[in-house]
Amino acid sequence: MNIFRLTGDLSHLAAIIILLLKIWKSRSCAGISGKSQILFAMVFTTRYLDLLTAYISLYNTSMKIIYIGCSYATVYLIYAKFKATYDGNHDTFRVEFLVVPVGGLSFLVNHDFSPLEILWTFSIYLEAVAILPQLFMISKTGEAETITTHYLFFLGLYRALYLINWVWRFYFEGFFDMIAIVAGVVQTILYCDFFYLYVTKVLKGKKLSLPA
Amino acid sequence: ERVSSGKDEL
Repeated sequence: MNIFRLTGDLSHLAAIIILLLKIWKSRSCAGISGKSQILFAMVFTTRYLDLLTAYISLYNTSMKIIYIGCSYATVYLIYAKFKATYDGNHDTFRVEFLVVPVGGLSFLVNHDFSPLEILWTFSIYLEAVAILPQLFMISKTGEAETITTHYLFFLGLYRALYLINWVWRFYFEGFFDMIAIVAGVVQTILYCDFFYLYVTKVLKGKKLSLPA
Repeated sequence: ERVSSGKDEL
């Protein structure tokens, strides 16, 4: 465990908690893509099935349980408790265009053709693109609440920090996982445009709004 | 090679 990995995990945790608290405190999920949140719930579910088969550490197990728990809680808030505030009209990304190709790819390109490994690979590929419905929604409405941008920033930062972690692990441990690295690079690239807007607008106290 | 159960990263 290096500092980049740890801060990456904490950044991921911060993102998840920020989103959950935003919805809970405002009693509203306006501007949040329920589809992205369902995809993230799928990501955590398919990746952390090894909770049932392998024990790594107390840290590992607790974080996995927290991520899964918060993810399902978020989906519950959006689609049940605060359903009336869910902006479904703007959440129109066709998720089958992500899930089907990602499912196919995880069967074709994986480390081992076994159920658990294919599901893990699926989760890695799906996570790389799971934010697209949310970004699509923002591009459609042309704006995002500031708290939503903080969520996106920490979510993007997490994978960027993992990239540095993988460079570190390659040099100091000789460890590398090509699937995770390539997907992680793709995932981070998808946030670049957003990072630019976050730094040039949100951090200067302006609301994130896109030109019409 | 790092396969199947026991991924240490989240």
